Order: sequence, then C-alpha cells, then structure tokens
Amino acid sequence: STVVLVFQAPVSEMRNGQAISNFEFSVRNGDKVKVGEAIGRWHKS
Amino acid sequence: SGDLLRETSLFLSRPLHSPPPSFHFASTSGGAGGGAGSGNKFLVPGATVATMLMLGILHARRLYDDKKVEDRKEKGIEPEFSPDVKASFMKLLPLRSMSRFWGHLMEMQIPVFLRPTVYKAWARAFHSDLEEAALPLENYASLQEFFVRKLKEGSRPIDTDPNCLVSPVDGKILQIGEIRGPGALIDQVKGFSYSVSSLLGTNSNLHINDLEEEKSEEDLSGVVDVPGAKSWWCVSLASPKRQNPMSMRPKRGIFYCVIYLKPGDYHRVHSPVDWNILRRRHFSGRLFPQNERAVQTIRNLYIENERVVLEGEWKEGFIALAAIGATNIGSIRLFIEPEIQTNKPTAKLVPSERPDERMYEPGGTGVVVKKGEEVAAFYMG
Repeated sequence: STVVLVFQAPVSEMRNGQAISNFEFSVRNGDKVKVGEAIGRWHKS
Repeated sequence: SGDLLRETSLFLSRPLHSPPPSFHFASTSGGAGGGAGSGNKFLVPGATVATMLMLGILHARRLYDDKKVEDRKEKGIEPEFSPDVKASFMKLLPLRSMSRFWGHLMEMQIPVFLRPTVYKAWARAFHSDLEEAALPLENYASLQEFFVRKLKEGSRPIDTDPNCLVSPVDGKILQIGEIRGPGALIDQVKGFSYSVSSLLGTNSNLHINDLEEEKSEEDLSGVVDVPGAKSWWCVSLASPKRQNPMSMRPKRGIFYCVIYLKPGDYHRVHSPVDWNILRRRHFSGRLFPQNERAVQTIRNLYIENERVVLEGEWKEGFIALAAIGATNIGSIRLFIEPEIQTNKPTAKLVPSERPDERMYEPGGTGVVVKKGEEVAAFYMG
C-alpha cells in the first residue's frame, strides 16, 4: 500500500527569475520514516 | 515470493508420468534400471534434494538481484520505468477476487496457544517490532487484527514544531518533489509520470484555487503592465503605482510526497498537519501490487489502483492525502466515515472513471483533525 500527500506550502518571492522555495523536505528518496517524524519544514519571513 | 510460488507450483504441477528431476538423480545414484522398488526408494529424497536445490537457486538469484539494486543505488543510478510481459500478464489476473479471498483467510481466528508463534513468525518474516504492540499477542484473534494493531502510547511521538509537516505513515519515501509546469505531473519512477488531477480527481479543489489565483493575477497585472498599451506620460502619471495585492501574499508551491508501506509496517494513517477535511473521493480501481518492482513496470499504477482521497485545507492552503490499496492490502477504512466500504466485489471488468464523492458538511468547516490524529487504516484483503 502507498500514501501520496499533495500539499501547498510557502514559497518565497522570485529571485533571479526563479521562485526560491521556502519549504524544504527534511527527507530524501529512499529514507525510512515513521508516523510523526517531520518530512518537511518551512521558515516564516 | 511470487517467483518462488510460481516455480514451486510448476514443479508440483508436473504430470505424474513425466519423470521429475529427482528420478534421474535417483536412478544415477541407485543404479539405472534397478526396478520400481529401488527407484521409489530414492524418489522422496531425490525430490527433496531437487526442491532444496531449486529454493537455493531462487534465493541466490534474489540475493544477486538485491545486490544489483544496492550497487545501482550506491552509484546514484535511479531505477527506470521498464514495462515487461509479467506486468501485462498481471492485468489478466482476478486480483480483486484474490485480494478478497486473502482477506477472508486473514480474518480466520487462530487458537490462542498458536497466536504468539504465528505473530512472531510474521514479525520475523516482515521485520515488525512486536515490542511496540499495544496489547499482548494472545489478544489478537486473527492475523487481520494483528496487522492493524495499535501501538503503545508514546511509540510515535509527533513533532511539535508548528512549521513542519509530519509523516502520516510508517514507510519508505519513494518520491518527493514540487509540482511545476503544465500538466502538474508527479514522478512514478524515472521515465514515467502521472498527473495530479488523475490521482486526486478532475474536480479537485487544487485546480480551482490555482486557476482563480492565476486569473486574479492576470486581471490585476493587466491594469498597469500591458506592453505597448501605454505611453511614457501615462506611466509617469500613474503614481503611486497600483500595488498588486497578490504579490503581497506569500507565494505557495505545490509539493508531493509518496510513501510506500511494506507488509510489516504499522498500517494506520495519521494526520500530517492540523487541517479541515472537506471532501472524500473513493476511486474503485484495480488492485495491482505496490512493491518497488510493480512501481517500475506497471504504467499508471497509482491512478489505476483503488484509492481513497481526502481533500481539504490547512493554514497554508490546499492539502490532499491519497491512500492507495494493493492486492494483499486492498481495504481502506476511514475513522471519520466508518460506513465507507472499499474492495467490494465488482461486476465491472473496466473500473468506472467517476469516483464516489462525499462532501463533509457542505459549506461548513468539514471535519477538523489535529496533527498526529488517526484518520484511516489499511486492512488486508
């Protein structure tokens, strides 16, 4: 079984023509995770 | 295990008059033409040796394949999409019936004295941690009950950082990324992607929101920034320049995370954030396996399989959680809507494209769930 999560998260303004993401995943492909562990964080400006 | 079953069934289904490999082995060691009596004497040990040999070869092949996968990972080579004949053959199998039969088997009660042995064997085979089980093993009447067991209090501490999103399940991260560009695609594996609208449904709120935002931005930007529409004096008189309120808002990206649950993992689904669940969609699709090999060989695996999509809003905008069933774990139960039934017997050969949809409290706040709260569980069969 599989779970797919789709969500909106904050992205900062354009820099050098590219949107710089404020949200960052704290996991990588292949990592094992458990319920309650952070998979991504963002910083409020 | 699929290969093993296939090879074993092929071996066992040999016609009786066809001499098995063990016969030749027995004849050679016992002397050819020794009569029926001397041949039979070595038949059982011969068959056993042949079976052991076959199992050994299969195990060695599996180890070799695993080593190859590890080597590729170490070299940074991503697995690529490569459909094969076995994947095409899967579409012909009655996977739903097999899944339901499997579910019935798993619901059979196990005698109390056998329960610890059976569950420990399961845990050893699928690497489950029995120390985390909330109840003593004797309390789980069937493998099904054991499979969806709750965990001891405090086994899964929830990250309290308000600016983080937590994993809804135990599992392995298959894909993460940001959805960009036309088509809004999610990678299934390198070389094959599927659209987010196919996964969540074409009437998903995500697209409505995006279209509205884009339209508002276009309308507002059109007031002052149409190239060639204004002369220099018009621009200089338009002071102070009208501020686009959309540009004042923090921009938001759309991200995705795909997590695979192995059979030995804890199979309850928790809320990743505080959010309001506004609607639910149930797609009654197929029930292909979901293992890594299937991901690499079956096209549109996630959008063809049976799934339940919960959609709503959190403080940063849209959020949706899709729980996708598999052959062995095909049922999804929602704690917020216990009456929903999945993996039902269906007379349709081709699953309907239209999902069964329900809005929670139309016009209201929907169902409010807190970060870490249980929302669903996967069941076997």
